[in-house]
Amino acid sequence: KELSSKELQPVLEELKLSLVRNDVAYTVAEEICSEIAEKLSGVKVGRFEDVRPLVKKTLRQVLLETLKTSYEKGFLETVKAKVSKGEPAVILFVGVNGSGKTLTIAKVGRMLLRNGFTVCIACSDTFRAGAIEQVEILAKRLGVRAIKQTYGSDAAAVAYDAVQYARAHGINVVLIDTAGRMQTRRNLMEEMRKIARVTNPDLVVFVGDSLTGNDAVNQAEEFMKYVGIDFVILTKMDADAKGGAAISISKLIGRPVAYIGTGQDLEDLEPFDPERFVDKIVV
Amino acid sequence: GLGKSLRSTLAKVFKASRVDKELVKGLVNDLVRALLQADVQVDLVIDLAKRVEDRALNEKPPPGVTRREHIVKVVYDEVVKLLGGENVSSPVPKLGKMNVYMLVGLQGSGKTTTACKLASFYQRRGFRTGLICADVYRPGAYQQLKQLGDKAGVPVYGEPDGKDPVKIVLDGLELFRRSKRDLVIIDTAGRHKDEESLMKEVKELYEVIKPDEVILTVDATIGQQAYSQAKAFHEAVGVGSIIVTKMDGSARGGGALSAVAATGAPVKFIGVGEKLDDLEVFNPRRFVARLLG
Ligand SMILES: Nc1nc2c(ncn2[C@@H]2O[C@H](COP(=O)(O)OP(=O)(O)OP(=O)(O)O)[C@@H](O)[C@H]2O)c(=O)[nH]1
Ligand SMILES: Nc1nc2c(ncn2[C@@H]2O[C@H](COP(=O)(O)OP(=O)(O)OP(=O)(O)O)[C@@H](O)[C@H]2O)c(=O)[nH]1
Ligand SMILES: [Mg+2]
Ligand SMILES: [Mg+2]
Repeated sequence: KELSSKELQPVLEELKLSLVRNDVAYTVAEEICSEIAEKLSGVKVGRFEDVRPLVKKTLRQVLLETLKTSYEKGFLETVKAKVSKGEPAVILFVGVNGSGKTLTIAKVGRMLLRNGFTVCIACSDTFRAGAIEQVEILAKRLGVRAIKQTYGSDAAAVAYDAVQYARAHGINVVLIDTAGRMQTRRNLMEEMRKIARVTNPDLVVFVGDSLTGNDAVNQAEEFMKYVGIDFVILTKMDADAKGGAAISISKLIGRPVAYIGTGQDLEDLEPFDPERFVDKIVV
Repeated sequence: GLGKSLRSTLAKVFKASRVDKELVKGLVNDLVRALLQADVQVDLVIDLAKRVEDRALNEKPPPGVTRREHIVKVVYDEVVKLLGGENVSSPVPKLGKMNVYMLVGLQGSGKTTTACKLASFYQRRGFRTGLICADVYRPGAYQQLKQLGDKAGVPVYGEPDGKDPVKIVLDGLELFRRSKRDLVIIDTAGRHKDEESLMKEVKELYEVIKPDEVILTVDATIGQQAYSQAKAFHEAVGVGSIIVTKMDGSARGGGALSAVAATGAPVKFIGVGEKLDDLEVFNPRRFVARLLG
């Protein structure tokens, strides 16, 4: 017999709630459920077959399609390609307040050093108390140079300085730390756009907190609109985070989650594994 | 945004020719949608929806109140109930003693910034305030608190190279006792419920210091994990009040509702920006209006 929408509806309603429990944004959960309904319309099922396993299989498909969004080159490949041209790879890190940008930059620095690259960090958060000292201490731990000016100086100017410094000293990668900013603050979003315009980054990385709920959607939309996002890093996955934000963000902007933050040490950065992630959500 | 949908549903309630099961079902569905999009915990939403539906269909409206008005009031009442009611206990330090408040919360939830906002708030109201940095992990934590404290004109105690937060706090409290402070606010390191040694540490801090109030900061953008994280903090140290930070963004703060439900603690302030005066005394009506749209 043909699978009826009457039969599917309650299963999808239940699925929608379980996706929300996993911190998938509500509208994204709705979208996923309607995609599943579409994929299963007119499908033939056994007279007494339970539709749940079929829905699960389709869900897995839909989630993997979203998360495995094809992107031209991987993160490290992009860095390698730029460096092999004899130019420093410039990576701009952006995101809202407290998402974990500064620590993540240090983790990425550690990873790049392990991969044989030289690194410097631009202290382009010239606003928040203790921001410059925080970068300096992390840079010292890594054994890399932090390029800074004073508090209140122009963020784009510091970033530009760092790129020039990297060029002059043959440093492979410039990691630009920026201030946290609410995506609703137009002037701050414009400032971020200016930093990108001045430094012309090879990669823009959106650092998102995996504990974020529905706001992840609006954050990703706005940051994508103002400065374009190449990769996403989701932090605090060790905080019992279900990580649904990965699905919401990838669905919305079609960009992959490259890494996840799994703790507060410099080693706590792992490549994002969509298969393993979907296995945890689709139980 | 979605807020329009609940408002338009409530408008439908008023325009409808008869208040029947269909209408109530529609309203409850829209309410569930609104609360889930606002990040309220799923089970809390389901329970609330059941109560609203039950009351809307079976409760007799009080004399002089139309069935429609009653339904709208039921929705509002049930949500406010989750917030612990409409009364905001005015957060006033007790006179004649040195009050000690301790800030706890998840990484990046706004503790350090809020500690200084609170210090500035109370200092401006005549309470001699002091700040203690008990975060020994985050690089630059002491410098961050010191820079903010200097701006607020509030003395800051910390031991930047210290490793023992209990010792730092005891040293700081002793210093502030001698300089006759009315209120000392302790900033602690960010932590989550699965960081065993950090949860053990905050428990120890609580037991040694016996603060007058433990304040939990909750990021307005937090999703479904707010409930279980808040519950874990409450079980470790007994949360006395909640401050919802980053309410100046687009997030509706449903996680705060979940945190209140998990701790039984009231929301006393909200953070509405990064500056020292971006702190507002909590207004339940305004919060619920924003939550529901
Ligand atoms: N448990 C855990 N904590 C993290 C992770 N990433 C960052 N943190 C913590 O989150 C807090 C905020 O990190 P920061 O790097 O200062 O965040 P930020 O985005 O730079 O913050 P602003 O510059 O103020 O916007 C710190 O306490 C970090 O240690 C992670 O993957 N796991
Ligand atoms: N827009 C806005 N930003 C805020 C608010 N409260 C805090 N912030 C910002 O959020 C970020 C994190 O704040 P912190 O005070 O460092 O948070 P924390 O809880 O002490 O962080 P950890 O000590 O690492 O756990 C900073 O960029 C703050 O400026 C608020 O109410 N509104
Ligand atoms: Mg930072
Ligand atoms: Mg702090």
